[in-house]
Amino acid sequence: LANSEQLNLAVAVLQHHDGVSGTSKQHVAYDYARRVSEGLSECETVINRALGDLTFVSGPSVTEFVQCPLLNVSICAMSETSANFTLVVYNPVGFARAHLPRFPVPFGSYAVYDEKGLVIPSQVVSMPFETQRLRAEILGEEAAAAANYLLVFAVPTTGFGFATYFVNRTSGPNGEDVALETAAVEKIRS
Amino acid sequence: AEEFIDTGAESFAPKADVTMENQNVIVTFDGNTGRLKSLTNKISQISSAVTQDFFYYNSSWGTSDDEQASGAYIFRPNRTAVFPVNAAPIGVTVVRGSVFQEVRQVFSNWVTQIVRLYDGDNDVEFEYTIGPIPYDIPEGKEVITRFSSDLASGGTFYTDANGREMQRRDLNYRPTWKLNVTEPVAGNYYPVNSRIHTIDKTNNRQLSILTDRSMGGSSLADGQLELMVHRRLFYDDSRGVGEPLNETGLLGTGLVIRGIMYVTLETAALSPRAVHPSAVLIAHPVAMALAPLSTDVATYV
Repeated sequence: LANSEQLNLAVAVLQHHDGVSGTSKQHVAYDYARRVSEGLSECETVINRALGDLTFVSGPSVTEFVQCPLLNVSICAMSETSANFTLVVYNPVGFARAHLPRFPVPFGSYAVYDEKGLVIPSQVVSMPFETQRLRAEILGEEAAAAANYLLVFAVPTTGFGFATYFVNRTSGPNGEDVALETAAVEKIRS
Repeated sequence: AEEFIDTGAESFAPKADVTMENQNVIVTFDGNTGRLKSLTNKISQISSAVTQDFFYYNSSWGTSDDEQASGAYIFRPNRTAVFPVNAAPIGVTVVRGSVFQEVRQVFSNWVTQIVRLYDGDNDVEFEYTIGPIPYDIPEGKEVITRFSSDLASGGTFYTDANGREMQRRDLNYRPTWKLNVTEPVAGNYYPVNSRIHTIDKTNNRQLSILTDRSMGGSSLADGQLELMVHRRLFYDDSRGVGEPLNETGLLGTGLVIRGIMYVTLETAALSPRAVHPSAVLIAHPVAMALAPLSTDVATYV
């Protein structure tokens, strides 16, 4: 019975001028963060169920959906632990546009399919050092080492529309990476 | 599936400039300094020499004639000069592919940036990661990024009013009273909640920066745009908070922040149309959810 009320209440509290301007005491800032985090967590469940109802007649149950709120620092448990996964994207504005997510992944080669089963352009690059450092600080060295690459692809969506994409790891007979396309990396100055 | 090419990293021999290019934009980096050098809009056929760097102001802890310190409420540097995070050539790695290209810049061990150009986009993404700000001087540091261009802006720039109408700002000027300039830097800082831009009317060019969060911004010289991206201060400004703005983060080492700026060079007339889609994407991001895929794609489809 998740609902968006908790986030609604958290944002209401954050309308205080200290919340808007960042002039609160530190322990209050932590409390603001906790309230927003808990509200967002509830809303994740709401969104997951909505996307599940929109997307799947059969297949994964809606409770299997997860979101990745730490994607800005390249942390996403699903993409880091699953060689194959489904991505559903909902566009909340009224015109078509493309978003380019970057998912942390453990392997160096993937194929990405659109909802018709056609391969779309994607790119795998090594994870920047700074991002690896941030991951290690948040997750610990061992857990952070689970993903050393970033998978990037464009996900166009129609206005108020959603799209489904499928990500599959591609590998050779001995489990080695077999990339569909390679990216060149040039180190100009270390 | 990647190849690292070491082009003589530690040699001082002049190096060729590095460019990223898609259908709409050319971004050039100086091969010798590693920093941004120019932007070109291929469609509108305009270009500008634009450099970008990271600096910091030293915070004021107050003076004998004015005890006001820089703090959570107040931005008050102790001088107008800025200090570069790193004046030397910076580390650069270039990644090229069909979906996007990126230049990874290492300014110091606490300032890094990735500049990305996606296939088909007309803006350039600058993703900066800053912190922990070193605790090495008694004054705090107020870290800014500054874009310096050859746009003849005549001391005028524009910032948004809470994400709505753009407001004209003129250096050392207020439209409704005669300004006595006592703070040449802070007195020209304005809130930037979503964007800041400056216009060269003579040459019909506009440099625009979209931000993903609220910050302070200004244009202290013609063609310049600067944004304050992080602060770490060691004195309370005595305005009520009662604590210095010295966030250590949950890890205890100092706050690390990561943000994105979208930079566009376009004619003045076409700039709003060019900037708006990215602004909407920031304000109303897509919702994404992932689920395990237990069958092969063909069967699933």
